Amino acid sequence: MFEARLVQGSLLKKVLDAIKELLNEASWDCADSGIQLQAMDNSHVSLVSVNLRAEGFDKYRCDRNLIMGMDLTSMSKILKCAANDDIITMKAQDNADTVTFIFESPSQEKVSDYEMKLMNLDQDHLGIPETDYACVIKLPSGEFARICRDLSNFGESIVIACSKEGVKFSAAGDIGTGNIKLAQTSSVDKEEEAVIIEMQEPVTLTFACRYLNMFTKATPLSPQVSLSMSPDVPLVVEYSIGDIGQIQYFLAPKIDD
Amino acid sequence: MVQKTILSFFSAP
Repeated sequence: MFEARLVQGSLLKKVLDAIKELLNEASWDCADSGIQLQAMDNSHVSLVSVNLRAEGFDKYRCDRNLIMGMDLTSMSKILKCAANDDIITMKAQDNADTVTFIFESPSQEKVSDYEMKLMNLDQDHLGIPETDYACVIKLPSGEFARICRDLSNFGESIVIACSKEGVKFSAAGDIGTGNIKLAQTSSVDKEEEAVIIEMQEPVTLTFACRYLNMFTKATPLSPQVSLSMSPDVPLVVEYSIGDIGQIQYFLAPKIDD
Repeated sequence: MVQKTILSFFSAP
């Protein structure tokens, strides 16, 4: 028996909004420790990893490890039926071929349940090497979304250059060029408004705008985002999911011929 | 520039 109840059901709705453009289908791996999802987009350019800790749920029970392959478009349609303040419960029997979503209004006066068919998916997880990143940039997630959106007007790629002076995002194309520089903030009233740069060595890498823009669909999950870069390895874009976990997007760089 | 894939960095099990 698997059962996970989340009073802050809107978090699950936001997680789906953050992955459904990138992934058509994916497996949710349920274990005693929590729920994980790892999947690549169709082009194998990016990889999404979602981790929801068991302790983050208001009720969590997983008697046996369970892999729930889901069509994410269908899952998203079902979660759209939940109100933002609904309590969401996911339930499945051991070896079941369906999962049930239960939505309770905060007053408990309305309870809906939706059953969805599960799919058998290949679920080979990739090994992600432990990496000490040369640069870790923390910035407001809304600012990052704005930068990606604005620079997408100029070209298909964004160059991210991190040095001790700060971080520079650049794009170039037919209409011209755009550069956005962010310096580390010296003092801020709110922690989530800060730009913090931890740098061991300067790094410059180029990434596809299309993917960065899809990652920013996670913006409603967290006021801050972190970008981790090292030379010639995938960028990691990470958002926390409330207090219950995090979503990480890995994006392979573009490299000179 | 060439778009690399994730599979050139992360290994399958």
